[in-house]
Amino acid sequence: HFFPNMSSIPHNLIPNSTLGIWNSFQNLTGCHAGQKIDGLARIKNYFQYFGYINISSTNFTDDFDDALESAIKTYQLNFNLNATGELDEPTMNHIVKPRCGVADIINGSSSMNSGKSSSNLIHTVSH
Amino acid sequence: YSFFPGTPRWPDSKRDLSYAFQPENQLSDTVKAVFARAFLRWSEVIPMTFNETSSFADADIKIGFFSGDHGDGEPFDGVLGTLAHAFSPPSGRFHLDSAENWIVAGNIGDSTAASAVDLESVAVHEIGHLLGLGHSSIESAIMYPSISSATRKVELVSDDIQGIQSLYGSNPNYNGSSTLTTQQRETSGAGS
Repeated sequence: HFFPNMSSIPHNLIPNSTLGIWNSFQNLTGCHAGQKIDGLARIKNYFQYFGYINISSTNFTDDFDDALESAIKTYQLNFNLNATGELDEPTMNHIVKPRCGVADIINGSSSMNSGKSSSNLIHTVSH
Repeated sequence: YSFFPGTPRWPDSKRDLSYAFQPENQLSDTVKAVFARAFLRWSEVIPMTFNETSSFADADIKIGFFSGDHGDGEPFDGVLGTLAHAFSPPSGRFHLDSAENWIVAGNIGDSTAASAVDLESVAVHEIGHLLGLGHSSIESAIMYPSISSATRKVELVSDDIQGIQSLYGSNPNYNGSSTLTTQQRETSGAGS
């Protein structure tokens, strides 16, 4: 669908406000380590897709576990957010933004802010 | 800035790259012109050129719009979410999600259509990947991974330029003054 500008888009082609496939993640705002919440498995898939969870699983649980907390902290570092390790509001607002499909961390390494392999970060967090 | 693992780049023998569009997409000249502008932004700063060719099979860079699973193991996901992806050198594969509402005239206009995405902004970013750049944590950089819908961001900043010039050197005609540095952009409030 190509349009010269926004106002040329027919209204029947405009989804509800900012509807995007990741907007359902907003329901997870405030989740933190130790919780078990429906939908956390999907956000683990999100983090895995972009290289933040270096586990070759396709069947994640809804547990807010160490791997997820580590992934969130690395993501927060890369996007200049406070590294709380929680799905706080600023982090969720960032996660739902449309983005490039290329992973931020490839083969466990990244030169973004986190600047270290995801496996190293897990090690650091566990200490 | 960052690079892909192993710092892949186009070989020295490849400084004049050709690009072609997936024939089935039947893109208009207006849409093709968006990509030409995007390529030009990179060729202004490095000693490389990009020219369209009608031979899709022989092109160095192959551009196509696809929906869902399109055979590369990286399926698109519909409106918003992931917008596009491109592969590191010398793959040349550049794929965009056909489900998006792409704005092509470089004029965002009003913001009633929050799901619309500026095509040139995404194209400039993905060409960075085609040339060997990874993602940057600097929000004003073209190579920052995310972009808000209804946003136009097409100018390379110093982070992008330093990254790409470390791979290919500087265009002899680049005087370094035509593009705002990150600091200038943040100070002036211009840009994205």
